[in-house]
Amino acid sequence: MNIFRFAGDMTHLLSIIVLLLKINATKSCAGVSLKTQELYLLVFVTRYLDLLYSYISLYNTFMKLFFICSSGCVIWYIREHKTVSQTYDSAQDTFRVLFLACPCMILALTVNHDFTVTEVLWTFSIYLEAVAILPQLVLLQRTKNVDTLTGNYVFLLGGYRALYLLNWIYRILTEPGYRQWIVWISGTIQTAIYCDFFYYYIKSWRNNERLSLPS
Amino acid sequence: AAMGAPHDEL
Repeated sequence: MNIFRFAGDMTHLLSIIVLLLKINATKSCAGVSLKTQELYLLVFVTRYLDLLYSYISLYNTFMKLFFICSSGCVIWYIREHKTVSQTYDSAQDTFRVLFLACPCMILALTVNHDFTVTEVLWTFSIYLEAVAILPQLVLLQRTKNVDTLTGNYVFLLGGYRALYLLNWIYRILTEPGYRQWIVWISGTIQTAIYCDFFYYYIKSWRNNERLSLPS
Repeated sequence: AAMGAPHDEL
């Protein structure tokens, strides 16, 4: 564990707390893509199957359970909560997620470290996480005024994987023989997808104006 | 994984 990875995990944790805070405080999920949340739950469930058969540390187990439960909780809020579900804009949240999930599964079946069920699913989760934010970014372009908390949520989410990039560089420099091409390339693509959002987010923050992505 | 190391990152 190094500071970059710990900071990355804390940023990821914080992003989910900000999202839950937004939904719970405003009793609204306006601007939040249910599709992206469902993709994240799929990412966590397929990545953390090792909860069933291996133990790494209390921290590792706690964080995995938190990510699975919190994303399930967000989905419940958007789908089931009597007030929040009224504010979900399904007409705007129309990204075809199968166009993301199927190529990721095909790629995971062909490019992986080990052709076993758990390893292919883990690889699938790595590829899927790289593109899971797309429905959310498309929704933000469609909903003109992005509220601050939703903007902060996406910013933190992008920041966590950027911190992981620093973690991988640190591990390459300090751990001879450390090679994780699949996560390195996926993580780089994932962070690259956020660049455009980062640009508009930081610009709106500096000009102290409302965040709005050009459609 | 083939390298033997379990996936220790989240």
